[in-house]
Amino acid sequence: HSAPVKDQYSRGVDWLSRYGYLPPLDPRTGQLQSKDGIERAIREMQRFAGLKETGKLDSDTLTLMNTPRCSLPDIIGIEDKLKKRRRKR
Amino acid sequence: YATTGLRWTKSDITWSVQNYPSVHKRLTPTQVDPIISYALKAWSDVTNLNFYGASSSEKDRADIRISFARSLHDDGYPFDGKGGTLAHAFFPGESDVAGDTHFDDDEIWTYLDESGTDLFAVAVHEFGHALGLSHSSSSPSIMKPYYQGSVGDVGSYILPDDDREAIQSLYGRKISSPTPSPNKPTSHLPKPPATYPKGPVKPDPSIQNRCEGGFDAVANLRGEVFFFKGPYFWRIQRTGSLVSFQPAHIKNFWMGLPPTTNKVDAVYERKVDNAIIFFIGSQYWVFKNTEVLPGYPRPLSDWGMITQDGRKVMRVDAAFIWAHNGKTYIFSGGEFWRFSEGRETELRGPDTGYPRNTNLWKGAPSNPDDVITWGQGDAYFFKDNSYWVLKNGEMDQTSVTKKSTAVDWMMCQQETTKAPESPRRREGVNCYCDNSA
Repeated sequence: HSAPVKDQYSRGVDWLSRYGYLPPLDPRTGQLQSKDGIERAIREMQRFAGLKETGKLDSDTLTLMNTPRCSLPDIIGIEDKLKKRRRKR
Repeated sequence: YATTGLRWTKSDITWSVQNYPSVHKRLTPTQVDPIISYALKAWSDVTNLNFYGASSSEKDRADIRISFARSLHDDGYPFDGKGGTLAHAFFPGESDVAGDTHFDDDEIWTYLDESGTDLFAVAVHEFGHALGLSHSSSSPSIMKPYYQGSVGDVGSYILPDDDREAIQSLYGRKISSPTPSPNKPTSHLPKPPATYPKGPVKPDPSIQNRCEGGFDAVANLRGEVFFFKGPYFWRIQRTGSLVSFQPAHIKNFWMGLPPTTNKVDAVYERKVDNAIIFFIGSQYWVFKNTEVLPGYPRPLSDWGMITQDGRKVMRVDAAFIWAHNGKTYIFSGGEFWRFSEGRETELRGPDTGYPRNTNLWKGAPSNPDDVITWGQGDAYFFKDNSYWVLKNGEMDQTSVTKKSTAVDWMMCQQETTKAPESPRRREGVNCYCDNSA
């Protein structure tokens, strides 16, 4: 029974990274995202979406993560902007 | 709302549809064109922007090029089949792809038909990005990132207030009457002008403004740092990211301040109940989240701050909670007061033995613009375009290095100083008088 939960978790982290709630991982150091960092990111996503801030991948949060949406990130940091510019070039 | 800090520097913008839905052909080209046209009209109705459908020979050179694409489509942002991501657009700028808008061709694009995805609703959203808007967390807002279903008929659609204010913050309010309705497909749209105003995108004035420093107030609110200057504020997240280069209007975010508010003196988040306190002149306001509580403003005299020479304090320079002891500190005119705020709602007045002279905070400026607790509980003093960090719990450090607010907080390459007005401009534009004239 643990496999789907793990999958949900990694999908959730991927989703949070893709839409700007978690900073992109540094491939040189390969550091893991911290538990606190992920919980903060989930809370931020929940706050932005108007959901109850639980910091957990609860059913409302997972439902919203599966809702069709625009591909642009919700949080655009300076790193993302620079990365995009570099990619476009 | 949130803006990206990027905008078109011209008001005449051309668009073209490069191709049409090909996987599920529920909408024909003659239906897609007017839907796109109306989606642009939603934005031009409230601003001075004009959209022109490009002629077929100019199609590839249009500012906003619209296409339906699947999976990998050579822009680094692949689509993911039906569902998931629906569309994206590139922000305005100098890049060749700026303004381009891509819809996932694997979606079933429809109009006023719940069995598919409403092209008009998604197009209005994406054109918001193509004009410089980011995602909004407000409701209602077409710039919310999630698909919210059809928004109704193209002819009667009006942008929600949040989006209208957002686009007007970039391009101003519309001066003339609303854009005429494109009753028929693109053949009835005005032709593009013979020559388009070209040239590089000029930097937004607010970018320079941000790099000049001189913030009225700086506050750590709910773990984010807010920099207030004039009627605007910038916001920096826990990660250190500036939410937008473009500042937000104080009165659009903090509800309940007087409409004439064009400056705040100090702001802090109260420890006991997380209420947010704004000081402006001789009054203060208490906010629950972003809305002011009833009964405010109240006079500053509630705080019981009397200077060493016996005067009532009429204005606050800075306010913060020192993480070292959890006490509230308020600075005014070179003196500071300490408060031990408790659960009680009424203010008890400052702790005994205050005020004291601000030069006790050795190494920090004696009249700071504002102070916050940040990082590892350190006290950050801000003044002009610099800041000083006093390590947690220390008032008497041997050396405190001055750092640049513009570079470290405002993501500027370097500090900029306000350019003095040239004599020619003064003479050319304004009358110049002196006492003898």
